[in-house]
Amino acid sequence: TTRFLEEETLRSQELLQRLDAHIQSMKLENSNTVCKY
Amino acid sequence: AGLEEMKEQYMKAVEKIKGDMLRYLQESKERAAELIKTEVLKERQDTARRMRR
Amino acid sequence: AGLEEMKEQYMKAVEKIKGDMLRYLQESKERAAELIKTEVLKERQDTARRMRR
Repeated sequence: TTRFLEEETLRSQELLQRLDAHIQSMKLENSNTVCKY
Repeated sequence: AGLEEMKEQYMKAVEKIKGDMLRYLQESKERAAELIKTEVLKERQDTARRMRR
Repeated sequence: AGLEEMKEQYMKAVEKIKGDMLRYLQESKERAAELIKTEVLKERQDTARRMRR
């Protein structure tokens, strides 16, 4: 169970990085749109 | 100004979604660990019962 | 037009987040099920060994 939880923690950290990337991507796109208009 | 405002609102909304997801993840991790422990314990108790018989 | 564009960008981000979350949760569920199966099998093999002895 301990090992399972450790791996889950690692996987959730990777997931968090991916979510942050999506958010940053949206932020950039939003900024570009604001500039454009 | 409207576009700037929407940009901030979208950022806020998406951060909130991330926060909710993380909380859910944490709970789901704890539930999974509990489930594993319970299943293994149940198996051990069944085993002990069978051995006594 | 700018508002529409931003709304689509937000929706896209939300969909990506949702997709990643669902994949993660599905994998977690499979890993937990694998672990339970393995542990239960191990427990049964140990028991069989002890009973033979």
